[in-house]
Amino acid sequence: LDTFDTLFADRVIGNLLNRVDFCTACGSECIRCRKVYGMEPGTELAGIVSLPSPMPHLLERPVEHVPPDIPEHDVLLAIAVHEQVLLEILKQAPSFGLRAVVVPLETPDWISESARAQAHIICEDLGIEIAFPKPFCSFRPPANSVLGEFRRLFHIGMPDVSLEVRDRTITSAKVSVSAACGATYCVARWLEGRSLSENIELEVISRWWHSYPCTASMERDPELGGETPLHVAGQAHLGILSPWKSHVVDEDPLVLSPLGTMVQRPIPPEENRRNIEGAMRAVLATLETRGSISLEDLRGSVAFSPAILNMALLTLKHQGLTRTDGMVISRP
Amino acid sequence: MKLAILRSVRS
Repeated sequence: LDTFDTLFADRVIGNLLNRVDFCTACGSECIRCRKVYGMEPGTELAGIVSLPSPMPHLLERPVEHVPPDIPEHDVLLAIAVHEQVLLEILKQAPSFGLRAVVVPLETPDWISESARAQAHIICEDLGIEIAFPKPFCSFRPPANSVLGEFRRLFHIGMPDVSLEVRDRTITSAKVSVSAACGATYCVARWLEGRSLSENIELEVISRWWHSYPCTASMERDPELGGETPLHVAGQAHLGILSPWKSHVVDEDPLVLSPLGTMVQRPIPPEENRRNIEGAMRAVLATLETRGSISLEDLRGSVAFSPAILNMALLTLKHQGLTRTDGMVISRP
Repeated sequence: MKLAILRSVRS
């Protein structure tokens, strides 16, 4: 049986419907910042169609699992659903009037590579636009596409916040597009009144985006250049400042080293602790299954840099959670 | 523009 994430969809729906009690991030400091926002005229949530979780990994007749109550719609947002059922629904798309599909991937394994390829083929044949943003807040389709219209009208996708700045102070931060979970409203609210001269990247954006909290995966993904969806989501929010602080978003992963070679950009210091903790968990999980492991094998089996892995191993040893015997790591 | 959301719910 496969289980499917049910929480992210709840957050997206809560954000879209802008329920009064939906966001609780600011606690007692809530100023109902979301009350000035709402759905655009001409937009409508035609329906929420639910599939059960868990479901068998392999369905013999996926078509029998297509819910009978799918309403007519222009855009389908498929959040963490069984990929075989999704493919069946895409095949039936013309009967719903479907023009575009968004399949957000907050975690890389929400859909397999083969299902993604099949979905592309089905949609291409039917003339339907499809996107697999990973994570959802990296979703920025061309403005003149159906998907672009969807992002603009429903205000979800890669964050877009209009800042009004006077004397380097942000006097207003209006959200045009929010992360689908709604985090951007919270970030924008706390940007108002702050000075561009302060470290608002860390003190406002990272802080509030993180504590909202962002639920994108912390799994490193080769498709993201070895970054995690969580990191990409953070960068998308830092991009809010890019018209004002052009150095903020630097997407080039390679930098020139003092030795004249191109090397991976170093990880920002504030991420180190999080990465070390992630590496510690990975090491403990590995030892859970195999008792002991050589340093060489460990390096091959977990996707962390040698420096992060070494820090994790030192910390684990210091805490008495592992034992090292030469180059072999084991449980005490 | 009409949007439909497909999601999973714990059964």
